[in-house]
Amino acid sequence: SLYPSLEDLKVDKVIR
Amino acid sequence: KFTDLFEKMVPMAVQQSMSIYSQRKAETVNRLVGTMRETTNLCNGVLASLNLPAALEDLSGDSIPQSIAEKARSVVQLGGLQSIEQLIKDLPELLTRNREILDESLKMLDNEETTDNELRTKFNQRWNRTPSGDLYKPLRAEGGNFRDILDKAVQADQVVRDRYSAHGDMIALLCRPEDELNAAIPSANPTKTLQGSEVVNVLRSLLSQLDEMKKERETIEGEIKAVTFDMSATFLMALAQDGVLNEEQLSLSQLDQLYGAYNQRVQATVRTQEELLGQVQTSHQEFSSLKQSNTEANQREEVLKKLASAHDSYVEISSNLREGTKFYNDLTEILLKFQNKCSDIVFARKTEREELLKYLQQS
Repeated sequence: SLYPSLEDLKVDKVIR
Repeated sequence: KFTDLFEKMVPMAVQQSMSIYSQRKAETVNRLVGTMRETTNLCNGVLASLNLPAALEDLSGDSIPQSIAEKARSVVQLGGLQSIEQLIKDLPELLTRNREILDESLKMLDNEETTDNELRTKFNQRWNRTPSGDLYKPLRAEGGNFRDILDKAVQADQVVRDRYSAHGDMIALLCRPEDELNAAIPSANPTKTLQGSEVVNVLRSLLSQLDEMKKERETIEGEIKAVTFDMSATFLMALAQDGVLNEEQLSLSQLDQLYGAYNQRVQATVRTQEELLGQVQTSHQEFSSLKQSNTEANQREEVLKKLASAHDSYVEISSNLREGTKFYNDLTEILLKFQNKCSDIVFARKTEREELLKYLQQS
């Protein structure tokens, strides 16, 4: 696809 | 009518595994669908460069070949030039909106850090809290990642604009009324009666097989996108039985079960295309040698080729613009979450700062 993937940004990371 | 609010609650390990699984799944779907779309684009490009199917329909040499007329109608139906021009015009605003959210977020961190440093200079070691600069490192790293992503998006926008400027005129021509379109296509004296020749029938059969193949890809894409599977049970069971959760192994084996067959079908359709296009190239050479080639016929063929590829570019540009618009809107949501994270931590630091300040001024 032309635009960068946002998939890994949608993974909600827990802030320690 | 009691509904247990905690019904869907799962251990953190399961919740995070579900997130990663859905990311793996999205990547699998995008790869399979992307492969088919790229392969179809390649097929359309080759056919357009051979002026197929138009060359087989172009008997009278002065009316619009049926496939070109159909392509013109479909571009007009899809919104014609205006619809892509509007989307292209919107891109800069979408980009700016995202940049502003990101810049504001990072500015919040900078401002708070400046104040923190000033007070540290003023109170020296009595200002004993962790420096804001250290605390904000992860958020700034995340901000840097967003900046890279936006820079890549700007390049993608440029690719779309270049494609549009390369094909805009021909797309505009496709959108003209039929008589103007026809007038714009150089006419050539009628093609020698090639109708009966075997090579025309072979080419027609190959083209219809290619059409069948492309339709089948749409079906496969629909099926792939319809696949759903709830991994929570699997993850919960694994965690319960072994006390540990090997997300990667569980996800990959499940994804293979769900998409392995589709992967085969995608590879098969790619191979089918290679075979069919090989035969098309050979038959087309024979077809061209039979056909009379003079300047008028060649000029006409060049314009028909451009019109066919203008349609394909229109379809591709539209898809790029839909993808871009979705990308920017999805990114805005993610950046708003990032902005909240920044404002939360800055708010906490300010509160803490004021308490420390009060304490120091009193003592």
